[in-house]
Amino acid sequence: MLELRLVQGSLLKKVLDAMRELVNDANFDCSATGFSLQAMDSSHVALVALLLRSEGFEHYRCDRNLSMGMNLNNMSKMLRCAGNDDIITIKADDGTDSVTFMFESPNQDKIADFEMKLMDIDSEHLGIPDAEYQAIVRMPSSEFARICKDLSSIGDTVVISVTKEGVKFSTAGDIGTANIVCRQNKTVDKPEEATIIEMQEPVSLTFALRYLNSFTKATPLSDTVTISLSSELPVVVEYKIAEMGYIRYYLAPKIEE
Amino acid sequence: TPMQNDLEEFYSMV
Repeated sequence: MLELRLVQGSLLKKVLDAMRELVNDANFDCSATGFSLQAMDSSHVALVALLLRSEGFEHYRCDRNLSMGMNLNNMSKMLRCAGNDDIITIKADDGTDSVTFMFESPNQDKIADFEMKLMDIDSEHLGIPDAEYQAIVRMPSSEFARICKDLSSIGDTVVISVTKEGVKFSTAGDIGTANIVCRQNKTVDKPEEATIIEMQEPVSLTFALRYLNSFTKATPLSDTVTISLSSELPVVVEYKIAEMGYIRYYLAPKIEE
Repeated sequence: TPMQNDLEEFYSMV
């Protein structure tokens, strides 16, 4: 028996929007720890990892570990039927091949349930060891989204370089080149507007902009984004989900032939 | 253009 009640139901809609461009089908894993997912994109270049901790739910009942295979587009179709202020409850019985999403309006005058068929998905879990990163950049998530969008109109790849001076995003394409430098800026009115660079040593890596743009679909989930870089390691782009957990994206770097 | 790495070059399947 599984029953997860999330008062802030719109959060689940945002989580789906943050993943479905990258992943079609995925297994959601429920355990005492929380509601989680790890899935790779079809080209095995990028990976998304989600954790919504059990403490973040108003009610969290998970009698035994359960893995539920869902098509994210179908799940999104169902969640779009929930109002933005609705409370969402996810329910599943042991051994059944479906999951129920229950939507309650805030004043309890409308209650809807949508049952979705589950699917069998061969899950490929990757073991991601903890790593020391050479540079960690924290910046406003809207700024990062803007940079990725702007640069993708010029080129296909971005070189992200971190030095003492700041973080530089560079691209080149048929029509020309572009460089955007964000300097460390801690003296802002609101902490979420700060750009903070923790650098052990300078690092410069090349990534496909198409994937970074997909990651920025998580922007509505968090005011800030953390980008962790090390040479010869995939970049980790993390959006913290307030009081609940995170959505992390891993993207393998490009290498010169 | 640079070659695209695969994630499995870095992380192993578990």
